[in-house]
Amino acid sequence: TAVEPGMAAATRPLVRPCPGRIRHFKI
Amino acid sequence: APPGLGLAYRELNCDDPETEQAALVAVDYINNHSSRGYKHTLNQIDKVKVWPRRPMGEVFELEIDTLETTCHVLDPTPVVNCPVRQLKEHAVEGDCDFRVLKQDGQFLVLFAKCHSSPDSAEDVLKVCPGCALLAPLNDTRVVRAVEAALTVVNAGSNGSYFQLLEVTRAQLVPLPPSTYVEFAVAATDCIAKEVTDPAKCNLLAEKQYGFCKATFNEKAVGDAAEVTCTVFQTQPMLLQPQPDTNTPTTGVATAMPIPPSANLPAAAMVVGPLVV
Repeated sequence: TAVEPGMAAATRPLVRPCPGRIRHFKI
Repeated sequence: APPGLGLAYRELNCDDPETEQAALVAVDYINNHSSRGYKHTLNQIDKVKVWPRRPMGEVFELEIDTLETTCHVLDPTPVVNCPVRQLKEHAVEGDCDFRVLKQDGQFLVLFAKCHSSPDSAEDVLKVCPGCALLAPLNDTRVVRAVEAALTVVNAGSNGSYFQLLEVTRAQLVPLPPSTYVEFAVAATDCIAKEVTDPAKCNLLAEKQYGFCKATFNEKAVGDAAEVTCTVFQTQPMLLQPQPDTNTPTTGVATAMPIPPSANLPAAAMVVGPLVV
């Protein structure tokens, strides 16, 4: 299967890394 | 099947509404399936992986941090209305792993494992020097305080004799020297004013739970115990929470004052504060 280089990276949505927001306070 | 197929998980933002929905269902699950301790509230979603599931649906693999609230698990107050235990009160956090199935738009908890731990003494004293730290529940001063408080509760009850269910937290207060305790109780088939042997009392068929806060001062004349209790309306046990039980609308719908029970006199519903 031929794949165009760079295609996957270009179309992948930007996902903010975890962890998520702190709702109260961090112990 | 060819190797490698179906093994990829979907990446999702930890703050994505879909992730949060799964997390709230998961936290709701532990609150509805715990019979001891306090309700917990979602604090932070640490990790999420969404796996495809055959023949249909997706499984959310979640790592979640929770915080203890001041509501006992038997308290029917929706967790959205429960205040988070503050740092100066010696906060407690929960670390949880969940697997939540999403199928046909509905969430179902498949697996739940939580471990709770109190904040360190150093951290508490850093934000509040001189504040009371959590004490071991088997400390003799704690046991004595609970016994004295339970005596006060039953002396003030015009209805059922209340039996101790569990001691949920205790703090040794330095000034004035006293012991602060919180504990859960349950109404029995004995009349408080007439009971001779509490060991022979049985919990009511329709369970009636209560939650008490007490301060016990050993040095005071006559061992003073100041107690405040709230008795809850019987809550039906859910085998599996509905997917939308965590939504604010549901919470508001049930966030109302607890009506008096049919089988207890109104005076017994809220006891205290009483001082002996």
